Amino acid sequence: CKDVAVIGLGRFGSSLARTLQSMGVAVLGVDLCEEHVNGLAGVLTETAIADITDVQVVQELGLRNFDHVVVAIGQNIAASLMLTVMLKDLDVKHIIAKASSDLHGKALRLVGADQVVFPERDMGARLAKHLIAPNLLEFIELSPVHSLIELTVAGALVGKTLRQLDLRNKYSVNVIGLRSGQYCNLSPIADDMVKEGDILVLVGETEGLERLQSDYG
Amino acid sequence: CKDVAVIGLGRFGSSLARTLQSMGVAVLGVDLCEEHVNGLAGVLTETAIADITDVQVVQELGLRNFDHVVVAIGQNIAASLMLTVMLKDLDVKHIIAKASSDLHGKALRLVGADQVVFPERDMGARLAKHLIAPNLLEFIELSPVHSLIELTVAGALVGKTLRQLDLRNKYSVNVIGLRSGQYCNLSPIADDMVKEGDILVLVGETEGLERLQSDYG
Ligand SMILES: Nc1ncnc2c1ncn2[C@@H]1O[C@H](COP(=O)(O)OP(=O)(O)OP(=O)(O)O)[C@@H](O)[C@H]1O
Ligand SMILES: Nc1ncnc2c1ncn2[C@@H]1O[C@H](COP(=O)(O)OP(=O)(O)OP(=O)(O)O)[C@@H](O)[C@H]1O
Repeated sequence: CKDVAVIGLGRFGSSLARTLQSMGVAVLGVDLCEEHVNGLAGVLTETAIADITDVQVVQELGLRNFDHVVVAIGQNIAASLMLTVMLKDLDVKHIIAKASSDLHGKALRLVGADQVVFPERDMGARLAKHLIAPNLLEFIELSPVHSLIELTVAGALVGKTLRQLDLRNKYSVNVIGLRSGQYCNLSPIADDMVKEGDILVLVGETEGLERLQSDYG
Repeated sequence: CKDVAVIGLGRFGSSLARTLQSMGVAVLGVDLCEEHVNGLAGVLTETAIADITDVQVVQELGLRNFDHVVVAIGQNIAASLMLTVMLKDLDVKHIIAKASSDLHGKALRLVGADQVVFPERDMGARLAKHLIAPNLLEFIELSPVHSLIELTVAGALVGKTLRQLDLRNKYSVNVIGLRSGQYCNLSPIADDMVKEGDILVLVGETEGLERLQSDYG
């Protein structure tokens, strides 16, 4: 990933630009708001204060040459779509665009965005799941029937040994790790006891993992 | 999680409210913009069109009784902070607030928010990491020295058997799962071969996982 242009240095674009730059990528950051650009002028490889709905501006920025161009303009839908069209005309290899709604996202794909992201929508859904199941720290779907989860030890789980929990027989689930403080035991044994605040790293049948969570709610 | 009030039904708040409601939570959604409220009127348990900087309004909404109140107002910093102060005065059990910047987040914590979220900032950082390492699908830090990752099989990994990859000896890493299409093999054996597009689920020393990724770039 050699260089990236980030168009729009709002909350999403500026975080993206900073993170990329900090990880060794050469970043060009563009925004029409001087204040936003000044905040990053010392940080990014290159910055520009410009209105990217101006075709001339897009030409002069040389966006054609970037590996990735990110359209990080959410609320100004016209600017977001028009820029994507221009980038497609320039044969930019990989266009990523931020969408404010499903409809905006659909329009972006139709005009040529290779990837569309929905930061607020996705984080809203994540927080919802976290509020409903605060002990569930991580959830990865491995297949239609298997998942991997991280579960905080609390309530009825506290003080049990893995033998007592009998996870494999009862729930078709394996403990692949037991986190306690800063330590992670990757070879837990039957007599290991789980303490309050520990984290169980479990993999197995999704149905079993759900049953485990509701049994020990 | 019995009921949640979501104040501010922008992109983040509306997604949060919808997801909670779809998972069986009773949601009250409040916004001063009629259009935003109308979009959710048939969906949420209760909605209200109101300006929450009005103390009277906050009283009448009965926010004191909710398990969680989410302040999903990012750009109107005064409204965000003033509402949080009012909620704290009402002894609301759990206040979650969306912040537009680190400074805004700090102010929110100082006035009493229990949890502060940064949706755009966090998703910007996530996209950055994805652009730099597109084969790295998941990354969970298990301890200061251990991680779990999901790595797409591409390039030099393609067509190798697990025996050939010799992950445990070379990288101090275990394959806990091999995903192929919709199927996940949770008991992979040495002769299993990884194909293009498969996903390796690996756990072990973070340093080894990083070396593996750079060796097979
Ligand atoms: N025509 C334009 N040319 C250059 N920059 C623009 C243009 N239109 C908008 N921007 C910039 O893009 C940035 C993000 O735009 P906007 O605020 O519309 O989206 P947003 O999705 O709410 O942003 P975020 O959530 O990332 O803060 C702003 O900093 C804005 O100045
Ligand atoms: N005083 C207020 N009373 C009620 N609702 C408010 C008030 N101020 C702002 N809102 C609503 O909160 C919602 C989110 O606010 P705002 O647009 O400032 O934040 P945002 O962080 O950019 O939102 P998002 O990124 O979630 O779209 C908007 O729908 C707005 O109408």
